[in-house]
Amino acid sequence: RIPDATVARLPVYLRSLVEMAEANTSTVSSERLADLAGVNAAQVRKDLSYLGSYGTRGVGYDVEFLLFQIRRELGLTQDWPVAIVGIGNLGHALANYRGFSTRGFHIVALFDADPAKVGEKLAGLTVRPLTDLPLVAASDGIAMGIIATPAASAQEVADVLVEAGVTSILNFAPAVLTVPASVSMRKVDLSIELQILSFYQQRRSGE
Amino acid sequence: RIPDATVARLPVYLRSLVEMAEANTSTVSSERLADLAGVNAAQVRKDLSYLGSYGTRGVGYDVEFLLFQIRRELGLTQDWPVAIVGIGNLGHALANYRGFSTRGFHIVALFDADPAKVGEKLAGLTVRPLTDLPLVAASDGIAMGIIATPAASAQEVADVLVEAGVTSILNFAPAVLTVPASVSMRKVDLSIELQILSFYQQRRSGE
Ligand SMILES: NC(=O)c1ccc[n+]([C@@H]2O[C@H](COP(=O)([O-])OP(=O)(O)OC[C@H]3O[C@@H](n4cnc5c(N)ncnc54)[C@H](O)[C@@H]3O)[C@@H](O)[C@H]2O)c1
Ligand SMILES: NC(=O)c1ccc[n+]([C@@H]2O[C@H](COP(=O)([O-])OP(=O)(O)OC[C@H]3O[C@@H](n4cnc5c(N)ncnc54)[C@H](O)[C@@H]3O)[C@@H](O)[C@H]2O)c1
Repeated sequence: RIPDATVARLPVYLRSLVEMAEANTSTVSSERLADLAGVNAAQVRKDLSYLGSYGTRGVGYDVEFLLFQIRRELGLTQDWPVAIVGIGNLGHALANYRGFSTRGFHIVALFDADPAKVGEKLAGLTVRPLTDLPLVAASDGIAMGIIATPAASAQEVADVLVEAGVTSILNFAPAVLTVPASVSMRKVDLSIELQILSFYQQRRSGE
Repeated sequence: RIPDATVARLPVYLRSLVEMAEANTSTVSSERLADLAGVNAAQVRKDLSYLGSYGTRGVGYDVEFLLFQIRRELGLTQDWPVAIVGIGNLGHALANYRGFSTRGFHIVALFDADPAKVGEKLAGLTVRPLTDLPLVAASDGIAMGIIATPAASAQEVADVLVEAGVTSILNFAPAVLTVPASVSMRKVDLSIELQILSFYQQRRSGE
């Protein structure tokens, strides 16, 4: 069984490996990958050993083979239909973000509770009322839902998603949500990124 | 010196500790904190030891004291003025996000290159032309900049920020940017969150 912390690092390694492959780099050392991912080299070697990948002493890892292994392990060799609920500023930015589809995450449905938003066209889709979600989730096989609503309605939206059979949720709303154990949920808080920057910023001014 | 990977976990511990303090929980075990953060308990103990915090066997860590220590270490005991460049869908959502100011990150200036956007009022601010950035960065002491522009203009915007003395950058644009070693930069790619969910989703369907 792969530890959660390792799983969370695999996409970060993948991002660096993709950049290397585009630059025609064929092998990479654990030190180099560690440097790019902000971890130590022993951690990289341990993480990759869970995939059965050990690299060759003095040569490193084969970039293409690692790409294949990580993509397979993360389930990126298939397409995932994704729905976004809450088509405000954030919902618009997420619907238009090409970084999702290039990795196999296709935004297939947009939902909002505001009648004034329903019918709006964006990213090749039409915003539908939240009441359509159960039907669309079943017909389009929606596996993942993104919550981009205000905090007050986030739990109600999570319940609708779960009820409709969606088993993975990415939540942006600043609210603590409860979902059944059979549903995976991740919460995004972009202030975490600024907090990390603040650590280094403070060090700089303290020097 | 605290390892980068430890620094990146501190805000995640902080988020859980804040929720505990609000629920009037006075102590927490390393196991509980590990569970909430998705790491193992030994990692928590090691991370917190860098702050000089060791907890008491059988009792755990004092929640309030840990909150104080982590906030101090991350530099959250001061206010950080932040600028956003690129006031499109994403820029709007970030300008309105209350999760920044509650942690001491105050959005103080908004910039865009589109004359049609300049003069727009949002989140109590007025969008200014990018050409105003050097002056505003100096007068408002802007330490951090968020790039929410298309990829094509991201490097040019990073250069303007660096030139204006901004030393921390959070980049959302899907582009590989280069900045001097004296500048900290973090890149956000929200597809990473979906890739982690995809790992667990694939496991579920494989069972
Ligand atoms: N986690 C982060 O880092 C982060 C960053 C930015 C914004 N946010 C959060 O994302 C959310 C959206 O932000 P925004 O700026 O786009 O807000 P917004 O007000 O522009 O958009 C919210 C949308 O949700 C819709 N909505 C409200 N209740 C609904 C319901 N019950 N069902 C379906 N749709 C519903 C509204 O009609 C609106 O279109 C907010 O909760 C905000 O705090 C989080
Ligand atoms: N990293 C992620 O996970 C993620 C998620 C969503 C969107 N994005 C990215 O965020 C960016 C913004 O997305 P959006 O949906 O808000 O796009 P948008 O087109 O709505 O907004 C872009 C804004 O940038 C402004 N702009 C363009 N060139 C500029 C320049 N040189 N200086 C200042 N401002 C300039 C435009 O006038 C516009 O207002 C895009 O690059 C998108 O790919 C990233």
